[in-house]
Amino acid sequence: MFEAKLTESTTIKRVLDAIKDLIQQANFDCSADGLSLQAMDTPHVCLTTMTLRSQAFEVYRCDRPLSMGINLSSISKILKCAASKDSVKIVADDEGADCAEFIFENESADRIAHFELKLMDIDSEHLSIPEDSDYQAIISMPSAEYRRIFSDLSIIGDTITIEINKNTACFSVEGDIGNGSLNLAQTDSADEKNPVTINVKEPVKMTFPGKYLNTFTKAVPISEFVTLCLTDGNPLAIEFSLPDEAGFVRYFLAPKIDQ
Amino acid sequence: MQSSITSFFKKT
Repeated sequence: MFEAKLTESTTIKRVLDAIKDLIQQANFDCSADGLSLQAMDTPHVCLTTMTLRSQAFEVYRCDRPLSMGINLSSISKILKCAASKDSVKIVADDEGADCAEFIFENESADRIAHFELKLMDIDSEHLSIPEDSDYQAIISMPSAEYRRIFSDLSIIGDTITIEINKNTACFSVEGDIGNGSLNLAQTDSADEKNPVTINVKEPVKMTFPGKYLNTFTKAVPISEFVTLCLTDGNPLAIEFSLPDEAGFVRYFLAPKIDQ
Repeated sequence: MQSSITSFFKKT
């Protein structure tokens, strides 16, 4: 038996909004620790991972691990039927269930909606992500700043370079119409309202596809801050964490490399 | 040139 209830549908709606433009379908792996997912986009440029830890749920029961193959567009359609303040309960049989049940209940518990989502058999490749990556540079910024930077730059072109030196990050773009750049310095004061922090072990300069950096802005509502981790020649790791360590959405984006 | 994410992480 798998049963998980979220107090408000907003949490799962935001998480799905953050991943559904990158992934068509994925296995939602349910275990005693929580709900997680890992999937690549079709061109294999980006790996998206998501975790909703058991503590994110008001009720969480997973008697034995199960994997639910879900079409992201279908689950999003069903969740559109939940108001943002409605609770969401997901129920599935852990013995080869062919559908999962979604129950939406309003705050006054006098309106209850039931939906069944057909599950799929998905044969997906699972990649092993190193847990203890020692990144050369880590930058944390308000997620609203992230959205502004990459929505602006990706309009100019798709080749975006991130260069991080001591206390400064430079984001630049080259496109058909011209080019542009933006420098972001670490904020001086620790009590600054919207702090930018930059930790550099070694300066790093790498180039990434702007289309993806812009797509990741869909995760901005999840978190007030975003962390970007870079190591030369390795994928860029971008993390949006849910409040109270309830979970996260992480993207790993393959760099553009010189031929 | 755009690299592929599969060239960085091993399949399990």
